[in-house]
Amino acid sequence: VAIFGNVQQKRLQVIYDIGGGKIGFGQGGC
Amino acid sequence: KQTHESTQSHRSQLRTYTVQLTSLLPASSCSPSSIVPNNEATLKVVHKHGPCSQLQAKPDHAQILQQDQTRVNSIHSRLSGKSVAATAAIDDDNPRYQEDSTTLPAKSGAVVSSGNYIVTVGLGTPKTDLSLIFDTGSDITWTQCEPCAKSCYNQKETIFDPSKSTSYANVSCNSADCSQLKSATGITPGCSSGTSTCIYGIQYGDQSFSVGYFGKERLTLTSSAVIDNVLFGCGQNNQGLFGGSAGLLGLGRNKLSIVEQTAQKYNRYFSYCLPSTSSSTGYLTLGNDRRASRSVKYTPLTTIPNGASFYGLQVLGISVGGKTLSISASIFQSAGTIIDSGTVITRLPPTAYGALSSEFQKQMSSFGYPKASALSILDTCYDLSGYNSVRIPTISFSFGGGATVVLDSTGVLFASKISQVCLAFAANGDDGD
Repeated sequence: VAIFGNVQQKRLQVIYDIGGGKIGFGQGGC
Repeated sequence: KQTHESTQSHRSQLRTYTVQLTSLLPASSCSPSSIVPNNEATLKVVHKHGPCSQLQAKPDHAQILQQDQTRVNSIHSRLSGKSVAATAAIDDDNPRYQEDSTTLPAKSGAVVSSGNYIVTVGLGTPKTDLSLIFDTGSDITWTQCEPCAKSCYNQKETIFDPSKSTSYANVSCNSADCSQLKSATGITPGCSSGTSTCIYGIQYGDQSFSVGYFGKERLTLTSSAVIDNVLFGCGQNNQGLFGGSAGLLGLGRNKLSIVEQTAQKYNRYFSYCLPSTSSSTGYLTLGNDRRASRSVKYTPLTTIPNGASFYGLQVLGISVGGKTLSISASIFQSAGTIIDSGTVITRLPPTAYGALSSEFQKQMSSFGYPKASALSILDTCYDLSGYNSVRIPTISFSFGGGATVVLDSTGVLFASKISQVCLAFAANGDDGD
């Protein structure tokens, strides 16, 4: 598989809404 | 703040970030982020080896990348379903523990624990504060436990002692919780002959492992977020490269992960933000984050064959400097993609990486930046000596469901030093990986 790693996730707000079946990305999260 | 800020511009029709070079290297002191979610179950996230962490071991950049490749190999091995049996006991020399062993596959269902980010939680009553690697790519939460019957590696904090906690309980061998370990770890649990206590074992792809008693304990995330009867591994035989942390916090999709164990309270919902540098802080929040803004873009969560514990994503395309790369959608679809907090560098199918690297080099060349030698798995590197700030192309990912995410500028480059700043992406061995 391809892997979206943690360097690329920096400063993104990454949301795991497993019940809702979705993953969210918000910019400038921290 | 100005040092860590970057801005996008649209000069010359190419979309670029302007990056202050000092922001690529860690500062010597910790600067906590002022952005904290409005949620009672929020933990501070820090880089394991930066000034915001109290842990000691500090691998160099090449070692970090080497460990990262081992983790990726481990993920690929896990998805291929291959394993080899081996055995580790809690204590070979002590008759009391001789039967307290469990079989460990040399290539188990677990991935390497080299993840870079840690959170501090409280375990037991009264609580012991423990810094755990937080990992969306594995399921079991474990920590080293006294009396360390066989072996404990050096950790910064006091090792958890269940005999001093009034809320600790062993899990029995014939319980459903014990049986569940097989799917979470890939290893059949053992049973302590004297006490009928369930014995877990987990071994990672770099041969690191933890074996011990499977127990239940009170987990304190914050003073107002306390969870009772959390199932965890109380490790009596622990060896490996855990960097001085006290163990692992498993946030995968198995029933034994913290996400599933807290499903009633937090509704299988969590979020995090990884800090831009190792000298700043981020957060991990369990439960709904009321700070989540309308600008959040959502993509469907998918499942990978043979990888039910992983969080799958559908990548559709990549843009560099606003230019969409010509990559067939089938390249991404054939192998699939996961998102993982424990893998450092994003791995792409070779065809996709080739297109990304080529376009990035073309645009960097147009800005006149000189190339530098490769750094381990990173082959697109630049010597930026003499610059205070540089323009680099923006990189954005298009995901299924119409979500397009522009990466932060700190998510594009990996710097060992200013004379060797590299594109922070690497290729898998094969488009089918």
